[in-house]
Amino acid sequence: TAEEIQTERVSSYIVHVAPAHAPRLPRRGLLATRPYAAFLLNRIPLEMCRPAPRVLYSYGHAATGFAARLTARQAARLASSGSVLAVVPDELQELH
Amino acid sequence: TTLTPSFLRLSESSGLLPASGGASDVVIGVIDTGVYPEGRKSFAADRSLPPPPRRFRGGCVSTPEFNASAYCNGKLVGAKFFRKGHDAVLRGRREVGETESMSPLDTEGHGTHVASTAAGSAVLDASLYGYGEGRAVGAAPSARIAVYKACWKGCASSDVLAAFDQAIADGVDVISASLGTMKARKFYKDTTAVGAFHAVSKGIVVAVSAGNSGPGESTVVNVAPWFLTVAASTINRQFPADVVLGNGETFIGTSLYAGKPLGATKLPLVYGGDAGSNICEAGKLNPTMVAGKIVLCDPGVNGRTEKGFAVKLAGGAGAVLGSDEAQGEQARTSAHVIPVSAVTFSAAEKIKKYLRTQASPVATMVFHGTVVGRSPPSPRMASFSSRGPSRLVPEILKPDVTAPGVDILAAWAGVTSPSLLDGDSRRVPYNIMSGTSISCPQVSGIAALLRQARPEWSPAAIKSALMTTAYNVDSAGAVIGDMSTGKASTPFARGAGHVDPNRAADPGLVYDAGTEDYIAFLCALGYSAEQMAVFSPATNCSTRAGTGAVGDLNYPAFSAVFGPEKRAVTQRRVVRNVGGNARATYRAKITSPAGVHVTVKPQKLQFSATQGTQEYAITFAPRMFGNVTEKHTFGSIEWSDGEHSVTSPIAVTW
Repeated sequence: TAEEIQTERVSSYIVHVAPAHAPRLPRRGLLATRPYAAFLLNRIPLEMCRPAPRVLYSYGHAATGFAARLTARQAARLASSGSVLAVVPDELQELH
Repeated sequence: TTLTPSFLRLSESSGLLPASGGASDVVIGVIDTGVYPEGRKSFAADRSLPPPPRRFRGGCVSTPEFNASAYCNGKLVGAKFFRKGHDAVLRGRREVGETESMSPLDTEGHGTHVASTAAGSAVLDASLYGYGEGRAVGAAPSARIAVYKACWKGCASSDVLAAFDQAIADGVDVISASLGTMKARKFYKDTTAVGAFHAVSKGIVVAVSAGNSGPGESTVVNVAPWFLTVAASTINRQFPADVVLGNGETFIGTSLYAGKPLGATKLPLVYGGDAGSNICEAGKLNPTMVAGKIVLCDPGVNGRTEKGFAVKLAGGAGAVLGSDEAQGEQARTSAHVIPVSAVTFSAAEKIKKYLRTQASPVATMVFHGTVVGRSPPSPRMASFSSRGPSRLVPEILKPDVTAPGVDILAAWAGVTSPSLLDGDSRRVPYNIMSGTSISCPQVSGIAALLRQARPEWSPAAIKSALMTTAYNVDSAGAVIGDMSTGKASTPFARGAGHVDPNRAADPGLVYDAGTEDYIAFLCALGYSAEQMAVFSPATNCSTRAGTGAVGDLNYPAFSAVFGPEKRAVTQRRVVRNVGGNARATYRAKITSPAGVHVTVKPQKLQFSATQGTQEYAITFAPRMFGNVTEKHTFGSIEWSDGEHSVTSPIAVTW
């Protein structure tokens, strides 16, 4: 159905995580995607993990959280998690 | 940047520039389309430059297309790129462009222009085909540049946030971001505002562009109070190109056309709308009607240089480009590939009238090159510069300041033409551009100078100094004009006024603010615990003491909003004496907005060695009698000790 297509559509999101629940990032910082990949696996049930979410960046200085490719359903699930503060759809900004 | 340093009164012999050593100990992080350093002397390290600051931990990444060891030096100290978000957002909708480079290399031109505007090294004999010729130098000539490429065809928010994250980790001192969303977002959903909040909390100044969506009301973006939001205005330089009609009427347009000039013999003039396309779209102009003629084109839809190119493809000899009515007295300058002059809306209307009333209309164009002078007065607010009030938080007056952002020459990438047209094979080391993108890095550079000259100042103190010392009159002594109306501009266009770097070095008083103040401000906005946690995890607004009204943020400008009940609004401020004399007395001088009675308590602030800060309250009360028909009225408050003038704009929304 159209609704199913919508909820399974993969987009990029920025996920703000409560610092108390944020994994410790190694020195590679932004590029260290593994800690938040594990974070995702703990919060998205296995049956919802297709297509597999993919962490793009791990933020430790400008924000606490990560950017990831998620389905709308996965994003909604994350947003309802107590350790997640906000899930913001990625968007294109323009040069001025 | 061949004229802006003198327009900004930046001198190598006195004032802020020598006092700051050109900001040699400051690193400016530029979040943009990357940098094109090859053959661009703006990114060469002067031998006299000391080693970069040791606290800077960044560096340059090397790729097959970006040779870090060749390009990076004591001037260009950082170059990194972020693209994962761009690809994720556009997956399936766009192929990676042939000319794009998976590296910090700038294949657009914008980032190179911005970076060299902020902190380019001095280069002699810079020009665009002779236009704007002179010694090009960035606002902070000795500051270091660290480039964070987050913009490709658009800038994905996740890439921009990654750039902020990396810039903070690397230890930059100033961040310059000439980008934004189309509309202002709530701060917890605005990733640039979130990234900037954390940067400012770490002492980094973040300068951003106000946007190019003017002159409409409430078009300003990047409105968070921790941003230094920059509008755009003109300098004392034009590139005039006259359109001379067969009846002798002459209209002064603008152009950067650099080819063979048209002769004195007038050519047939035709309206694009009568030849297949009023907006002069490629392939839609009838060559038999256009060949050898000058074509008048309407604005909009396609780019300005595309219109000229379309006329060229159809065999036309030249084009006259009209402007939008909203742009008023402004026509936009571009590096056209054929003889083209851009004229104002009213001029285009008169040319159309001439076309309609003549059996054989003819015209020619005369290109005057670069003209520097006092007429028209400068600065004037660019029509395109986005305007306040802030739709999101009308109590915070935005934009903050204005700076040169019209027809500015700076370095350009070697893989793109000055017209940005694929069909234009010209390659140039410098280009002339306009936008708040261009004014933003000027202010980033000035902030870098202040950062070094006044190392103890916070980002908010630097912003305050720039705002309270800004000037509001043009070279003719009138209030800075607005090109969209031809009348005086308002603080919703120019903010606190035009930056005056030398005066900013000695503002007398500053309105300081830190992380705690911004948290109180966010609490006053009514943010939930989760929304607050994006900024500050431990904050519980409901149990927090001292959270006042939104307008109580210690901001160097005032914006009062009268509700339907028209109650008086009181706002509180704290000022710190940063003048040379610890014992100082400042007195208030008010210019009340129309229909408003403004009172200040106390009216005199006395500072001493033990009392370096003072508080005051300012009340805006609607007058009981009198009729205000405007939606907004404006005034100012000036504190002066006889030596310093600490001025803040006042905006009232009825």
